[in-house]
Amino acid sequence: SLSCNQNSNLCCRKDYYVDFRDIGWNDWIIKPEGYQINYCMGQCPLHVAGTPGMAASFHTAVFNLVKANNIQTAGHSCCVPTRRRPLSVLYFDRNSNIVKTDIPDMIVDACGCS
Amino acid sequence: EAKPGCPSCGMPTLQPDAERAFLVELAKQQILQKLHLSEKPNVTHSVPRTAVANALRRLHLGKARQEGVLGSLSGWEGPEMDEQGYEIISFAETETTGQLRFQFTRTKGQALHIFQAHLWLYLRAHRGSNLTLRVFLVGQRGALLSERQLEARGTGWHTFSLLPALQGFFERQERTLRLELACEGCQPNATALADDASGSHQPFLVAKATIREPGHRVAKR
Repeated sequence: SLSCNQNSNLCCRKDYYVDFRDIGWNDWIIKPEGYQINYCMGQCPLHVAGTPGMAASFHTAVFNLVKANNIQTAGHSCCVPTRRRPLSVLYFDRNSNIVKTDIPDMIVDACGCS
Repeated sequence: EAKPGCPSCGMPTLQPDAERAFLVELAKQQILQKLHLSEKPNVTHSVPRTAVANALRRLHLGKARQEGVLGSLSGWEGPEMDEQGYEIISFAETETTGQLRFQFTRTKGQALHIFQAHLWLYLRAHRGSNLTLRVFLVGQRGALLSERQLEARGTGWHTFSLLPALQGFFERQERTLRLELACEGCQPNATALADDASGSHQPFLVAKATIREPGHRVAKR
């Protein structure tokens, strides 16, 4: 998966980190120190539809369909998360109990074209 | 060639400050929503850091020594892979009557399903003394929650399983749990916190649970 930079319009992962101290949340969230709120952005022209970030075979399958059916711009491919991971949080609730939980699929690790 | 604006939707690129404000707000909403919280908890009374450090250290040690009883704080899959598992550590407030009081909060309509619940107690005892320690639920006609005969290894921490009785407490959506201790063979003040100014011997309760949202269908595979 590509990380976004200024030189490309293609589908990529834009990283953004929110430090809990900066937003005054470090008094109740013990761990982690911050949250990586990454997101996907960029174009998915047909020749890269189904690009990796997922199985290359999927890309080949989509590409063959495009060629075989001469699909023009009727349908289009979108830049979406293709791999995510959980966010483990250790925090104080309002009774000062410590709660630990893993929030599934919270951090975008990779982006790809649908 | 990178054109100005968002390459996905063509909207003009946000100014850095506007982008930051938007993403910070989004991050806050996502985290609160996933933790089933309507707002940032206002942490009322702070727990002594030594008590927190001690509990986290014990639970991690507990993983090494007693696999399956306490597990560890790092990573735990709830029994239903598609349910979010929770581990709750609640520190006792000691009342003048010697009872241990624990406070819990529950969002309306949420069913907290407890899988494991253990009370951690710091006991002062002479090595080799035989003790019988009972934990009662105050209120419900003093229901006996847990009883252990133990040969003290000297002063130290002991755990008491509180299930299945505690399951009923959480299903009743109550907020305050009061426990009473009775000990045969203990020296006076065996469990007292009198001289525990630092809080490092504060009793605590560890529960493992999953939260079932209203209308949650457990898909049995």
